[in-house]
Amino acid sequence: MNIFRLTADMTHLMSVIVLLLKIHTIKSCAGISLKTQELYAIVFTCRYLDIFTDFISFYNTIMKVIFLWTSFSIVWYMRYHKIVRRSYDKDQDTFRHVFLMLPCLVLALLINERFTFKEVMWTFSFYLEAVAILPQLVLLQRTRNIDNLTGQYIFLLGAYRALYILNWIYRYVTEPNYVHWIPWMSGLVQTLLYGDFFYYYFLSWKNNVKLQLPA
Amino acid sequence: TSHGSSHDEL
Repeated sequence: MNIFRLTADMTHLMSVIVLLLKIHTIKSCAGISLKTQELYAIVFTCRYLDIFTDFISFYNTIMKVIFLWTSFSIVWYMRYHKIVRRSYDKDQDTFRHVFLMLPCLVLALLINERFTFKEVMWTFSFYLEAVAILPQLVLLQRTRNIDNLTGQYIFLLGAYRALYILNWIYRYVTEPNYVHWIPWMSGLVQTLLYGDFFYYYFLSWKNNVKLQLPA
Repeated sequence: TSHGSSHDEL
């Protein structure tokens, strides 16, 4: 475990905490895409199929449980909580899951490290995570008023992905035979998708004005 | 194995 990896995981954890804070304290999920949250629940379910079969470390298992538990509870809150669900902007959040999931599944069946069920699901989770933010970015662009917590949530998600790239570089340099093209390439694509958002986030931060994406 | 080492990431 290197410092980049630990910071990445903690940033990921913080993003989830920020989102849950918004849901719990303000009882609002305004500006949050349920489609993206559902895709994340699918991503973690497919990736962590090894949770009961392969023990890596106590840290690893705990974090997997946290990401599974929180992703499903966020979806539950947005769909079923009687107050939170009222703030969900269904008409703006129109992205279709299938358009993202189907190509990712086909790609996972074609390009993987090993053709086994668990391995294909693991690969699929990386391809899907790379594009899972798209419904959220589309919703963000449609939302005129982006509140601070939503902006911070997406910023932390993007930062987590960028830190993972540093972790991969560090591991590639320090560990022999550490080469993993599938997480690298999908991670790179995922991080690039945040580029535009980062640009406007820093601009609003620098000029001390409310974050707003151009239409 | 080098294969397993990618799965130690979250």
